[in-house]
Amino acid sequence: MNIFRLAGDMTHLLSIIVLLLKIQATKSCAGVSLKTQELYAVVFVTRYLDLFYSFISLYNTVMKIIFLLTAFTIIWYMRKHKVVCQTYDKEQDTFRVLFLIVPCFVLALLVNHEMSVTEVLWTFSIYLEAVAILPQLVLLQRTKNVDNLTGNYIFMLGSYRALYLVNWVYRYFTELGYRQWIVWVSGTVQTCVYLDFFYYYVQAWRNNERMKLPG
Amino acid sequence: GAQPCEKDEL
Repeated sequence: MNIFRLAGDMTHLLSIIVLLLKIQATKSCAGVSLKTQELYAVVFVTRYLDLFYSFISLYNTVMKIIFLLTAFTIIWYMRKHKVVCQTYDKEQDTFRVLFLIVPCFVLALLVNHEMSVTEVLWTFSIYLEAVAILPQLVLLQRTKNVDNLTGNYIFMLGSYRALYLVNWVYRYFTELGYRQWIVWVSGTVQTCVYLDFFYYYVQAWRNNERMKLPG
Repeated sequence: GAQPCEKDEL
């Protein structure tokens, strides 16, 4: 494992911790999209089915379990915690997730490495992850003012993807015969989804002010 | 051809 991959994973983990801490400390999930969090849970469940039949490393297994547990913890807070769930912007978080899930599933059936249940579900999880942030970005656009923690959460999620891109370039030049087109193309799309957000995030940071999205 | 490579990334 190279340094870019490790940095990517750690940024991903940190983004989730930041979100969980925000929810726990402020007892509020205002500005957080439950749809996006549920999509991530679907992504992790369909991708990490290999926990049952393949072992790569202790690091790999532990990280997968952490991602699964934290995803369901966040959903639990937003749906069941009696204080936190009242702060959820249900009326604003109206993205139709089936418009993401169905096309990703069809694409996974058409473009995959192998026509098996686990391989198609794994491919589906790769496609779905690329667009899972969209409900969150739409919610952000609607509520306009972005609180610092939510902004940092999304910024770290985007950074994690950017670090994975660098990791793939590094692996391409250092590992003989290493290529994974499905992951590369989806990952590039996923990183591009964040570009607009990055622009406004960096602008707010440079001007030392609270982040605002244009109407 | 398309070979499923080892899924060592998260």
